[in-house]
Amino acid sequence: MGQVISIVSQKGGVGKTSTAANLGACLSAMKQKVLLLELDPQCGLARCFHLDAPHVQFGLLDLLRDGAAPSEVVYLSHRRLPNLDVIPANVQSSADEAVFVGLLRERRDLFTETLDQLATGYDYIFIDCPPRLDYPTTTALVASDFYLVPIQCEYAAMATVGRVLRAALEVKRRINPLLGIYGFLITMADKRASFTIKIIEEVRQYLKERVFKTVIPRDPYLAEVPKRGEPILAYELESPGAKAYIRLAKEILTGGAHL
Amino acid sequence: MGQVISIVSQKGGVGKTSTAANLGACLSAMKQKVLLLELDPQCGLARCFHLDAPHVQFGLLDLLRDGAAPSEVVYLSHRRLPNLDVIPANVQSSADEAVFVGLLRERRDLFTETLDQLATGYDYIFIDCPPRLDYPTTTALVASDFYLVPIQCEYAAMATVGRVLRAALEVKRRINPLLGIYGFLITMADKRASFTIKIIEEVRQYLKERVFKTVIPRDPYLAEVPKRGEPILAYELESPGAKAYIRLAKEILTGGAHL
Ligand SMILES: Nc1ncnc2c1ncn2[C@@H]1O[C@H](COP(=O)(O)OP(=O)(O)OP(=O)(O)O)[C@@H](O)[C@H]1O
Ligand SMILES: Nc1ncnc2c1ncn2[C@@H]1O[C@H](COP(=O)(O)OP(=O)(O)OP(=O)(O)O)[C@@H](O)[C@H]1O
Ligand SMILES: [Mg+2]
Ligand SMILES: [Mg+2]
Repeated sequence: MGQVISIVSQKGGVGKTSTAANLGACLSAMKQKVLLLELDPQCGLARCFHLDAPHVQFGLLDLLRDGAAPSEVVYLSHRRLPNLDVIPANVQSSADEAVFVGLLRERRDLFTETLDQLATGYDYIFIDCPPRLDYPTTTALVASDFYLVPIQCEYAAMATVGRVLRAALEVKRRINPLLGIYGFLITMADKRASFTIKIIEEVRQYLKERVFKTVIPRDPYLAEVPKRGEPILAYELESPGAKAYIRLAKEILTGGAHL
Repeated sequence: MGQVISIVSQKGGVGKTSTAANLGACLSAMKQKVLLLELDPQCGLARCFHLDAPHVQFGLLDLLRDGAAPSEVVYLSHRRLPNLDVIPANVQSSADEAVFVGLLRERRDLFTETLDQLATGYDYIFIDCPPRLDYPTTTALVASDFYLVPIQCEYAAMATVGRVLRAALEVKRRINPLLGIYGFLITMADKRASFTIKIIEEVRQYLKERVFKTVIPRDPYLAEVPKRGEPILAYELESPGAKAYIRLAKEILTGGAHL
C-alpha cells in the first residue's frame, strides 16, 4: 500500500512542483512505483512532462466531473522512466479551473476513494498542490498519509512555515488523525547569498530532525524541466540539482525525516 | 487622482511582493505619494516593513470587518521614506484568513469605495495580490485602473501569463471596462542561466511594447528585505536589484509600458 504525500506551501514558487517531478523521477529510477497527481490548476506539473493541454485529452478534472476511470487519466511520464506515472489536472481554461477547485471541495469523498484505489498500485503518490492552504490543498491533506513542505532558503518563505503547520494540524485534528509530517525540504539554497547558512541553521534549529538532511541547491538546470518536458535526471545527471534530488530519494528510501 | 495598480500572477514567487515594496519605495523617493495595499493573507508585504503581526494592531481586515477608518489602518512605511505608506492585511490566523478572503468577496463595493477615497491622497496605489486569479485577486482587479504582471525569467512562469491575461480580460469585459495593462515586468533574470536571453526575447516578441524595458536581475540582496524590514534602496543602493527598481521607477515616471 503506497504512501500518499501532499507537497504543500503557502509561499509561492518554493519548489513544490519541481520536487514532485524530480523527487518522483529519482524514486522511480530506484525501482519504486511512483504516481504524481496534479492538484494545481496551473498545470505546472503536467508541463514538466509535456502532459499539459493540448498534449492530453483526459485528467483529474474528467475523473471528478465525468466519472472517467483512473486508468483513463493516468499517463506514463517518460519513455525512460517506466515506473513513473502522472495524472495531469487537464484544466484548460478559467472555467475549467473554477469547476476543478469546486469539485475538489464538493467531491472530497470521491477523491479520497480514488486515492485509496490508486495507492494499491504504487509505492509513492505525490500530490502537487497550488500555493494556498484552502481548497484544493485541504482536500489533498484529507486524503494523504503525509505532507512535505519545501522551504525556499530565503526569509520570506521561512516566515510562512508556521501557517502551513497550523493548517495541517487543523486537518489532522478534525478529519484525518493519521496525517503526519513527511519532512521539511530546504530548497533553492544559493551559495552566493549571505543568508543561506543562517537560514539553514535556523530551520534545523526549529524543526529539528523533521528537516531532510539533503538541501536542494539553486541550480538553473532545474528550471529547464518545463521546456524539455523531462525531469533533470533525464538530461543533466551530473548537475548539482540532479545529485541533490538523488540524495533526497536515497535519504527517503533509508528512513527519511518522518521516521 | 492616483493610479490604482494591482500586481498579479498565478505563478508563485515571481516577485509580486518584492515589486510592490521596492518599486513603491523608489517612486516615493522620487517625490511620488505611494500607498501599498496588502491583499495577500500571507502578509509578505507587511513583513517587508516589519508591519506584520505582532507589530501592528490594525489593517485591511479591520477596515472590512469592523469598519475601521482608512486613517486607522495606514502606516508610514519607514522613517526615511515619508512618501510611502502601507496598509497591511493584519491577518494573524487561518480563521482571520478565511474571514479576510470572504470579506473581499462579499464586500467588493466597500473595497472599491475605500480605494476611490484613498486614491485622492496618492499618486500611486499598488495592490499586492496572492498567487491566484480568483478571490481576492478579482476584487483587486475590479477596483483597479491597471494591472502589472511580473514574469519570472523562467519557463514555468512564462507559461502561465496567458491565464492571467484572460482573467483580467474577463474582469474588464464584465465589470471594469477601464481596466488596462500597466506592463509586464521580467524579474529574477539570472545571468548564469542559459535560457535568460531566450526568455527575454520571447516575452518581448509576444507582449511587445507592453513589456517594461527594465529587467529586474536576480540579486540576493533583494531577498534580505523581509529580514531587514526595509526596501533595498534603504540598505544597498548600489546593488543591481536597487538600480533596476530605480530604473523601473524612472521608466514609469517617463511614460512606462502602458502608454
Ligand atoms: N533548486 C532550484 N534551482 C533553480 N531553479 C529552481 C529550483 N527548483 C525549482 N526551480 C525553478 O523555480 C521556479 C519555481 O519552482 P516551482 O514551480 O517548482 O515552485 P512551486 O512551489 O511549485 O511554485 P507555485 O507556488 O507556483 O506552485 C520554476 O521555474 C522552477 O523550474
Ligand atoms: N530579483 C530578485 N532576486 C533575488 N531574489 C528575489 C528577487 N525578487 C524577489 N526575490 C526573493 O524571491 C522570493 C519570492 O519573491 P516575492 O515574495 O516577491 O514573490 P511573490 O510573487 O510575491 O510570491 P508569492 O507568490 O508567494 O506572493 C522572496 O524571498 C524575495 O525576497
Ligand atoms: Mg507548483
Ligand atoms: Mg507575494
